[in-house]
Amino acid sequence: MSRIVAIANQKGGVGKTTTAINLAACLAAMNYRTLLIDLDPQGNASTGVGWRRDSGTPTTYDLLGGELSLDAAASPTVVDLLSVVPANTDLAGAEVELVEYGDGREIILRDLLRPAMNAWDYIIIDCPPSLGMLTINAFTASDSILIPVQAEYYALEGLARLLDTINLVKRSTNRSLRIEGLVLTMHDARNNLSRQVEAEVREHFPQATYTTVIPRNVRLSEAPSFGEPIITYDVTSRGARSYIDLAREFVVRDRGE
Amino acid sequence: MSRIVAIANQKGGVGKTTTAINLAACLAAMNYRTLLIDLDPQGNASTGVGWRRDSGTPTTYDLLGGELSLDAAASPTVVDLLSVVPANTDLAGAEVELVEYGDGREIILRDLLRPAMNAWDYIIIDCPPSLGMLTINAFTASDSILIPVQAEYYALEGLARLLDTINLVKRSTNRSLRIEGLVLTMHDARNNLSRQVEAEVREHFPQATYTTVIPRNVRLSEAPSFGEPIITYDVTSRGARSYIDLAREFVVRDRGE
Ligand SMILES: Nc1ncnc2c1ncn2[C@@H]1O[C@H](COP(=O)(O)OP(=O)(O)OP(=O)(O)O)[C@@H](O)[C@H]1O
Ligand SMILES: Nc1ncnc2c1ncn2[C@@H]1O[C@H](COP(=O)(O)OP(=O)(O)OP(=O)(O)O)[C@@H](O)[C@H]1O
Ligand SMILES: [Mg+2]
Ligand SMILES: [Mg+2]
Repeated sequence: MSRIVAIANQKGGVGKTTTAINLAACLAAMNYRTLLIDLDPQGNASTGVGWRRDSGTPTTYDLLGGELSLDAAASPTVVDLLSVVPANTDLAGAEVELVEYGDGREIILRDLLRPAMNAWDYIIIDCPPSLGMLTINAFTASDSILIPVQAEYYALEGLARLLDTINLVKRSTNRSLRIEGLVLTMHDARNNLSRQVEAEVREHFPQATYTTVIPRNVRLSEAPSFGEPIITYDVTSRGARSYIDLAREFVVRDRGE
Repeated sequence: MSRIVAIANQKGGVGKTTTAINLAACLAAMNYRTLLIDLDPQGNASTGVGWRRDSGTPTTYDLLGGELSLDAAASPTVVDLLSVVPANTDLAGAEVELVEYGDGREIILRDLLRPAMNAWDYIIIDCPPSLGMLTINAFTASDSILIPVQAEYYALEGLARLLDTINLVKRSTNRSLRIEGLVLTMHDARNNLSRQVEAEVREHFPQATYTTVIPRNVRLSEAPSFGEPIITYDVTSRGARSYIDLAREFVVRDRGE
């Protein structure tokens, strides 16, 4: 009963990487075998779980090249049961190469993940801030998409386009694709704008919007500089508690447990 | 003495659009004829100066198509002396079309701006969160690049790759390209991480880092929902004062006045 979930939103800086890392780490802590795939040439998810660029281990670019199995591309992390397929700047080349590839360019990642996915309970894919070929590959490969929505005005603007793109993929290369849910991030309960954005998102997406809200919490932005997810960096923080709640809600919505 | 300046950083959510809008608006308020070009398919800079998608006026996609002069593509905004070439989701198609265009794909925007730039004192280009063909076109067309750096750990990670890309363009399609400067954004003086990132940026780029620092200020994130830059939304706010200081420092660095 493996599941592949993409964390995506073309708006920049909304908490995709922070959600991908911490959801994946919490799922591993709940004893689910979890693989985090960094599909962003920025490589933030990779450094956020302690991967070092000079380690020489395989990357997502190597995986997309087709010479490596998923198992061979995965590296261990600081968290038991959490592995990562890391990214570096080579991956930026893949975006252009994928566009020039022509027919079948959308299904490359899917064909690499599907045969090997049963080694994990969850595969979490961190997407770059765009709707280009890397993100389209993630949508085609995934069972569902989790959408972080920053509690800010601009974050609302892009949702319609994101949903259109998801529907496009659903009609063409991935009929069973669905929306895992929307998660409000960097929420500040004292701030009017935050409350307004939350109200608007819950009104438009009453079922899909997660009950769990991720608050703005400085410990979440400190953790990556130590190469650690929040549950190993500071498990007592509000940031850690909110991602533990998120992982629990995610599993209940997914498995009904 | 017209100047074309790109506001760029592939890291998402670092304050590119907020800086592009408010620097451009402040330059217009200082009596410089200013054109804001939205080169991001998200279109945040366009809505941030009050442009409405249903207005039917020309967009950046129309400009890139070559059938419109720069003058014809520019629309007035809520601020005197500030015009905008707005973007909508059509522009997302341009990224793929530019890649497939082949030879000369990097100089399309430059060849559209250069002959017409003298109608403005400053042209400010808001870039998307990527180093793809739209951003490369902006680098090739610009005199200089202003780099917003969010006072967060991940924002430091991407700087090396951004500077490499700038140098690549400088060696190939735009020999006179230079770095206008680095501007710290969303800075919170009470927060250790903010102070550490600032110290690190000033150490690595002592000359290029602007003295003016943009503080985190909720009024800046409220203004776009009213379609206004900060100087018309709330000129008394810390956000407005910091962007007025930024515009003043920008002009002094650029013109020595
Ligand atoms: N809940 C939070 N509280 C405080 N800071 C946060 C929170 N979530 C994320 N951050 C910080 O905000 C910044 C943006 O978050 P992040 O990098 O995860 O977003 P992203 O959507 O992955 O960005 P990109 O679009 O560049 O991929 C980072 O510096 C991160 O550490
Ligand atoms: N100094 C500030 N204080 C508070 N909020 C800010 C500040 N600057 C920007 N913001 C808010 O932070 C969010 C990110 O800023 P902005 O959209 O300008 O970044 P960007 O780099 O253009 O993002 P993208 O990578 O998606 O283009 C927006 O919601 C914006 O309103
Ligand atoms: Mg990210
Ligand atoms: Mg922007």
